[in-house]
Amino acid sequence: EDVLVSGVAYDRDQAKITLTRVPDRPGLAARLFSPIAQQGIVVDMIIQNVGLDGSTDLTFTVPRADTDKALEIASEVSREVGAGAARSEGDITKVSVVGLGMRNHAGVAAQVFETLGREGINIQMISTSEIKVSVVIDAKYTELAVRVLHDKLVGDGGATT
Amino acid sequence: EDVLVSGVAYDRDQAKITLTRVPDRPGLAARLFSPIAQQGIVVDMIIQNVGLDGSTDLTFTVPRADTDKALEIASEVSREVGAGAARSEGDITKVSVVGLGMRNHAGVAAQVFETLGREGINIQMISTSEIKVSVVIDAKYTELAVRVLHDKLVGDGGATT
Ligand SMILES: C[C@@H](O)[C@H](N)C(=O)O
Ligand SMILES: C[C@@H](O)[C@H](N)C(=O)O
Repeated sequence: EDVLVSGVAYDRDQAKITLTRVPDRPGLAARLFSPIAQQGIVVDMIIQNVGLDGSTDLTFTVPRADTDKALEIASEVSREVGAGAARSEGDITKVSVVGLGMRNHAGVAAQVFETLGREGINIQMISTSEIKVSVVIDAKYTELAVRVLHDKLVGDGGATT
Repeated sequence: EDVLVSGVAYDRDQAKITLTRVPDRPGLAARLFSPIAQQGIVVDMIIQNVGLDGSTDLTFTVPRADTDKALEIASEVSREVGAGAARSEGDITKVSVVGLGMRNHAGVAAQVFETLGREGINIQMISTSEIKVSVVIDAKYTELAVRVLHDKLVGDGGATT
């Protein structure tokens, strides 16, 4: 079944906060996100990959205006749980390709990665769902990334919403 | 605005494949997912967090029946690009909480993490979108996780679809 790519979206108003070397045991993710939620900070992406040596990294994105507040909480939690330093970066853009049709989800993802790779755009983070492939890249490549992805995936026959 | 949690879903038919220490430069994600897509392997989650020392880990999930095929490709790519060993694990379950309403997304995520943490369930991976919080846990906790999340988030007033 063909995948219908319905569009390329991007969000430049995001900053990422990474808490490194979070002990990989129950309850740790809650230690970070309970205060984040209590402070009313809006979170978009949360990404955590598997831990390999008893610890793992936790990254989440917030509106850039909330960077300092989020970093302060992450740094405090880091001290409390013995994690590594928390760090933030605001010069990022989240680019998402929305598609319909599960069977070729891997195909859409592969095309997203190939298209960006061909332009020399490094993919900092990847998070996918059944209908969406999202990547985080350096904000300076925003226009280029959106254009080449649109041309490749939407421009040659895909539908636009 | 309140978040309406519409349900808790789970998928036990997933295996994760992790390619460790992938060089964090343009084109590498494509090197893995092009052959994966070409072999017709259905991919659900793709998770990659930020690289911190020039490399990062790439994890993706496939139906358990495709574990060997996916691991073979990942191992081959690993050799070609100088990444670390590829590994797989099938005893996992992806649990997703679907909610509507962005403002309290962090609140839903925090509640998911707290609820699982309280039961001693370790969260191996996290991937979120605007409407969904997905975690990967050990498959042996499937029934417990779904029950406690449902009771906490859907049982006390949330809507079920
Ligand atoms: C790292 C963090 O996610 C931890 N594994 C937890 O379950 O809370
Ligand atoms: C690790 C991998 O995602 C790499 N950064 C790339 O852009 O392909």
